[in-house]
Amino acid sequence: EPAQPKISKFFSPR
Amino acid sequence: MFEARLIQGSLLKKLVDAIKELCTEVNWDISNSGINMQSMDGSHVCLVAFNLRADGFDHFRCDRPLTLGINLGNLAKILKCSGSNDIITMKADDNGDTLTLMFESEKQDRITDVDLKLMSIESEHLGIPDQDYSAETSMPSSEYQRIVRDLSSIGDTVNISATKEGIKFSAMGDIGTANITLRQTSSADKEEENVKIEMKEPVLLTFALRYLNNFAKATPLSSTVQVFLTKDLPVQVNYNIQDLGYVKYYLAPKIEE
Repeated sequence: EPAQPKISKFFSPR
Repeated sequence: MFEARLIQGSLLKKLVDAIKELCTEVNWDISNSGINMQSMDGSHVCLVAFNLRADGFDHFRCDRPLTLGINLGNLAKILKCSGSNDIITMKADDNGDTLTLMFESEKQDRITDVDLKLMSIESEHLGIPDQDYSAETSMPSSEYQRIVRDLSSIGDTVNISATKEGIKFSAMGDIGTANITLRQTSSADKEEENVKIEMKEPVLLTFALRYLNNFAKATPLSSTVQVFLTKDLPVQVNYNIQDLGYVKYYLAPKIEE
């Protein structure tokens, strides 16, 4: 089963 | 002072219904250009953003930028008191702790006003980079809703691939597998009933169906939906709200470890 990363892995805090 | 009057008040109700299950406590950023929200869901796996342009309202006034901390569940309860043809006006003072909502019936013979208590919410704002999409698909929102719903009865995750053949949604589960392929069409009576696929490079991504299903709650807001797929990046699912703005959902792809 593939892992579910969090969205912050792709979009950085502004 | 913030004041906004929306003739088609049902859009606000539909918008809140489209996001309230993913995001419970959110900040609405109000400025003279309109209302913006960005929020992650509770598990921080997806991001929801909406924009309602000031010029989409019948009347819009915002003297200085405001942040309204809103419990969307409570706002949804209040909006249930509005009729489907009601005109909705929202008001807030610059330093107030409530958002006043006023519902006027079409004939303006019935007026409801409700004060919603605002809250202080700490939220993290994420920067969404400009993405060069591998594939962009536009389809009827009812089609998207049906695909993610149908595949949810097969499995928990979906592989979405864009190839020359079209866009393919595949789910696998204990009971078996299912594939739904959409091809580009141009024969529908109405332009928005067509499926349009613009592919720059083939792409394959895996997503949790639970979230894609949740995004379909925005179906009543728009007759079409745009799905943007980019290699190794979150999928973007866009619903444009006619003459008013948009709601966008981003979901992180599942990744093989």
